[in-house]
Amino acid sequence: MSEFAVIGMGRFGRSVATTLHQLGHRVLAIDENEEALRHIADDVTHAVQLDSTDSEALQGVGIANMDAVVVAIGAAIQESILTTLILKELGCKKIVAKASNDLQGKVLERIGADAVIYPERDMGVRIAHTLSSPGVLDYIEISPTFSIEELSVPERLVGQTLGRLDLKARFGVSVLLIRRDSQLLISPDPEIGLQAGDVLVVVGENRQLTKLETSL
Amino acid sequence: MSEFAVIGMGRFGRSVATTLHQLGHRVLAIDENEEALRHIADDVTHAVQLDSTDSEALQGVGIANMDAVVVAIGAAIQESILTTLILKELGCKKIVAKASNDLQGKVLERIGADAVIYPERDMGVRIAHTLSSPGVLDYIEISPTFSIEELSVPERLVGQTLGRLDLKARFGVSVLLIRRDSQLLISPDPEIGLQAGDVLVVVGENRQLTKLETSL
Ligand SMILES: Nc1ncnc2c1ncn2[C@@H]1O[C@H](COP(=O)(O)OP(=O)(O)OP(=O)(O)O)[C@@H](O)[C@H]1O
Ligand SMILES: Nc1ncnc2c1ncn2[C@@H]1O[C@H](COP(=O)(O)OP(=O)(O)OP(=O)(O)O)[C@@H](O)[C@H]1O
Repeated sequence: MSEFAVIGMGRFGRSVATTLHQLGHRVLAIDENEEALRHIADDVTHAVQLDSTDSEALQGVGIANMDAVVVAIGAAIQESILTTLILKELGCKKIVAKASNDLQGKVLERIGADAVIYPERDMGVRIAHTLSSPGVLDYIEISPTFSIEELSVPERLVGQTLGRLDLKARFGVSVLLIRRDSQLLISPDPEIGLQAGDVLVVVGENRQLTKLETSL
Repeated sequence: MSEFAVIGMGRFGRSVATTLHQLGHRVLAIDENEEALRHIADDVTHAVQLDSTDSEALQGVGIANMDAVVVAIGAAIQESILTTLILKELGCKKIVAKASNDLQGKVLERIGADAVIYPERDMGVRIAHTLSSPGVLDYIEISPTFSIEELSVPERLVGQTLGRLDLKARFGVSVLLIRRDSQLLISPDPEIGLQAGDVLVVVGENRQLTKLETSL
């Protein structure tokens, strides 16, 4: 069991704090706004009202002993940067900071954030891919060039076998598994016939996946 | 090539609009605030300033002809709900709406949104999982009970073969692929020895994955 602090109880910060608590960890939620803390007080270990740009206040709650600190401040970009700087100076083991744009992200990296995340941007990319190709249910980047995609099997492919579809030869894409109702068929046999409602989870280069999407 | 409208140019809306445009589609960006439109005017097909709760204004830009409309309004929950209702009445083919909390999400579903998404909440869950187990690089739900996870191979497992690890028998988890530098080893041979820096992409029930995480 580890101990985490999450600073900034917006939609993202609340989600991180309550999920960590559900996974069995001790969670300290921090926000300067009392109203924001009231909503989550029962779903975390401790909820403390303080201004995270106040170094002494952070020391007072033992922030440096945390296994990781998440800085989830949004609109107040100055505060997010200043808070991250203070955490670094206090010797925090791991700092994960949310950024609203690339410039803020670069500054947070330079001053020592161990990881910078862009929640809205990343979800926007995923939703755009699922809209761009109606068959794509979800799209996940696993490296700069490769992604995993969930594709719903179109009507006209029902009854065909994976062997006949031969996605590897035609698109360079591999089928990792088939989701059929609540079951998973992992590394499926090429002789398996596709059924209506099947979902293919495939992996390939981004260029190859886009080609597959447009052909389905 | 399809045609999309995105209403609300916050961080999420901008990301959806610009990604769809990069994927080659026609994109109409809508916001009531001129400043918000100025940033993205060059990255979309058209940018129009209007209040999306004004039904006539929406008809005036041909919103019903779009292949899909994304409602990415955040803080103004009333406007998001009213806009979704109007789009439904105008006969839009597909409406994807962002929600800030469960209650808003339920209302959006009831009035006819085809998909409701929670960008901040979902990213919060993923970040919490990656923090909860240091080896977890990413965590993706593929159904209510199954998820795919990216796990970095810990020091002490370097040199072991997948066959010896036998994750299937011990945890009920299957290894879909190994990411090694910029290469992917799909459906890897059990005799393969793990190397430092390898990343395993595995699939299993959420309960099984949590057990695997704590044991690594
Ligand atoms: N200096 C600070 N100290 C502590 N909390 C702060 C500070 N500055 C801002 N916050 C808090 O951070 C929280 C999140 O900030 P904000 O709402 O601007 O982010 P957001 O990106 O819109 O959030 P989300 O998208 O996650 O809902 C707010 O509850 C705010 O009170
Ligand atoms: N009735 C409306 N018509 C058009 N645009 C609107 C309307 N109401 C709000 N908007 C726009 O929606 C955009 C996004 O709203 P807001 O910033 O509250 O969302 P957010 O959830 O904080 O955004 P994000 O988290 O994606 O940055 C704003 O640019 C705002 O001008």
